[in-house]
Amino acid sequence: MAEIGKIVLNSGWLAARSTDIELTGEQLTTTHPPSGPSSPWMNAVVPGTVLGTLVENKVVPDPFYGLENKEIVDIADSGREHYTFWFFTKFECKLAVNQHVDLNFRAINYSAEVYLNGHKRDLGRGMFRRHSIDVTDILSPEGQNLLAVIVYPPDHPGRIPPKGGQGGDHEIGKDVAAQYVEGWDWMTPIRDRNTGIWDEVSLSITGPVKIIDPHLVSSFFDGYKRAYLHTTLELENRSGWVAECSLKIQVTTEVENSICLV
Amino acid sequence: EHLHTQHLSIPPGARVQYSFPELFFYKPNLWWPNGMGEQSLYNITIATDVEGFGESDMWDHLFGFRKIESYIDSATGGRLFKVNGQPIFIRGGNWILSDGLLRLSKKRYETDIKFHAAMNFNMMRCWGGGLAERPEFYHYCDVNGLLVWQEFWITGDVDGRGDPISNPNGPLDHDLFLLCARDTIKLLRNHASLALWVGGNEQIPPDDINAALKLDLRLHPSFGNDNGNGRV
Repeated sequence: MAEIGKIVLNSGWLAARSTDIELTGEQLTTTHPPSGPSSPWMNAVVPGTVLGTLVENKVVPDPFYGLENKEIVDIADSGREHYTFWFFTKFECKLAVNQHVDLNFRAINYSAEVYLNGHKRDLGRGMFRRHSIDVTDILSPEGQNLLAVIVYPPDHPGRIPPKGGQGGDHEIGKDVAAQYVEGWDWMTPIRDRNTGIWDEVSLSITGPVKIIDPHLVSSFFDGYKRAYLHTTLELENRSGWVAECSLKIQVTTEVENSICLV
Repeated sequence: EHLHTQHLSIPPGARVQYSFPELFFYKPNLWWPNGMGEQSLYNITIATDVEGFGESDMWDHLFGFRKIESYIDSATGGRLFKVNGQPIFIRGGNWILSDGLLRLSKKRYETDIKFHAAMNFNMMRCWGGGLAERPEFYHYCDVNGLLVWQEFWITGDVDGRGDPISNPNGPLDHDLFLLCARDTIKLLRNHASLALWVGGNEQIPPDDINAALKLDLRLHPSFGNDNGNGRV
């Protein structure tokens, strides 16, 4: 059974260009999962970008060596579908009674659809936001789960003017995304505009009550002699009954290697 | 004093906000920027047990007791900083990201940030055209005493300047910008190194975004200046 806590999903990912895959997300995560890194699937870098995956698999050269960036097709010329990729992985997770699990994406650029065991969930737009999906009800009872994510590039990837320039044609600024990706005075244009699952993917397993976004603040009195720690958090009860909880806060400091003072 | 347990009843399906009674510390070890003292960090653990179930969730974070103030100096027009009441001479560097392909490994953050500390820097500015940096970045800034000046994603791409002319009113979806901003704040707000939020790169965001950010990031009234009880 799963232990309470976080499991990071940062290995075993595969990726493929969406135009090379004729299967649907439902099929990929039920009857027709990819068997391994054989064409058109390749080992994927997650977290990372589509371009990072292509570089890792030597499909394109590393853009940060010499003038090799020029060898990589820019999204303005290729179209957005060229850098629209499927990502796929499997994970084990078997819950005990009254346990719950969230699938967390700490950041995706720029939008995505998630399929888990044939069930679809949409993720909203925006490069700098976390997504958390309660997948308790769609986990496989056998424990082996199939996860596929199709990731779309920014809506406005823009075009790089012949002479380059600060932010290219500025189209990327229409989206909520990093703006250096059309090139800047210190940076070549990033050909996929950083499309991808670019930050941590994880599962968080909890019981009926989940802790959400604690906020810690200190205040000081008498010339820093007296200090107070103020802590606010949110709690979500996912059960169908009144949860009687004990909520505990503990502050420790490490005095010496692994010896802590409470 | 530094361990507190509270009983709560949470209705089914409810999401509630809760504040612990404040915890008292006498002369806590303060967190100082690089070159001014130790980067003392306390481990805060919050856990909840549910009757009839057991441990339900747990969260922990390294927390530094520090107070960071900044203001614009009327004589020079420059921004001055104080940490724990002490003025600090800022030796800063501009930071965009550690790799254009977002190969943002912990090891790379650790190495790069340690290198900045070894250069005797005490602040890094995360440029508005790049990333809201990741928790791993902030962790190593906490540990190495690098203050962080974090900008939101407003540059010349969204202010009507440039050739061709950029969109003059920021990103198209202001609500999405604010959703991302609020989520980013929640992700990073507990880091000791986080010193200053800035609307964008060398400019002010569109009026509605700027007003919303200022409102969301305003100091809570309880944390104002000395109100006669010795509060710093």
